[in-house]
Amino acid sequence: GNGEDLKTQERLFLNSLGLSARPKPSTHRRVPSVLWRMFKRTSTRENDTHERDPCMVSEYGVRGNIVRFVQDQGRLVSGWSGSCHGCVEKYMFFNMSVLQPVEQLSLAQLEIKFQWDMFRTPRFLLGPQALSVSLYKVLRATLRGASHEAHRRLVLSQSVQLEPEAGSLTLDLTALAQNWRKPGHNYGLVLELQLHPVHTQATDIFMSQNLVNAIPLGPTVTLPEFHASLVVVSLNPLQCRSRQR
Amino acid sequence: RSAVYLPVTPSNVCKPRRLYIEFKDVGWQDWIIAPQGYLANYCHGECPFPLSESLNGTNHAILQTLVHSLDPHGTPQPCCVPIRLSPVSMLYYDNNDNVVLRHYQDMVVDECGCR
Repeated sequence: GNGEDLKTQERLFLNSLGLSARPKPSTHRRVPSVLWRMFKRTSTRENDTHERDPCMVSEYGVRGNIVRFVQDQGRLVSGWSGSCHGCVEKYMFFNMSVLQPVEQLSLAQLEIKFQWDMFRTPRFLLGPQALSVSLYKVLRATLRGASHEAHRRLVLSQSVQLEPEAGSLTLDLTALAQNWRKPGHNYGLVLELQLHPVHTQATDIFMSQNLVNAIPLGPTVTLPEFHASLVVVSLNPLQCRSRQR
Repeated sequence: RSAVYLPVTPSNVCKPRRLYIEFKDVGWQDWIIAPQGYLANYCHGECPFPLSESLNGTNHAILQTLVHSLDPHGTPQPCCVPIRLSPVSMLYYDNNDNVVLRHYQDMVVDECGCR
């Protein structure tokens, strides 16, 4: 009897935290540094009796009491595309059903972090690189044989200058994510990366010596590793009452 | 009828008592990243007649203590409950292994009162 009571009490509390059950221990992801900073700031502020609006996320300038780093559950669609040298496509999927219906979405921001694999990247490509980033919303996905065919619409296309070590890209997807919350509307995103080596002294030598074909574009060129997260800020009005009230 | 005065020592008057909740004790240490625990506190103690101002009693509580003093068996004392609470932020993994920072209101008892 007491054991059952404990389970019921735990379930009630977990429900109030927006959890269906006690999360299972797994090989947990690293905590993003921005979340650590926010946690430390809010923990310090909680001791301050003159705290400001506790349901404002000042880092993103929006109202909310919940900040999630929703992880990408997609996969690599294709390695090297036939249509261009140095292309790679990645299908991204962010499960927005983790938000409870009562939560009001304030912000959805896609963060893509690039990291060069210094050991696999040819030396002459270690200068700044231009990377074309195209993001497509998947309207419908159909299975053809063993492969998926995605009907997609271009959301964004832009060029990013990457430094040799790392780089990042931030995109506001709030409007798109609002739509994903409707049942049956979330087919995910396709991210297409295209590498364009910037002319550096090293590549110019290749060019001048008419060795352009020797530049190993194609499968021998390594695109940067990248990791995508969707930062989602939401407000649960039941758990975040106005201080004026 | 004359009022019944029960001896109330300062130690058993309604006030916040120290309670540190360690998440390890409830087996949640695997998914709560931080904090590892927090000072939650709780309210405990009596709401005796006459209710002093320090006990933050409502008008209803004052009258209830009056009636209780006349009829201690028929009418209970007012309850000693939290009247001011403060929030706590928690960093945890959800059921999908996403990292979540959430701000929870009413987690720490700062002040108690007779209600």
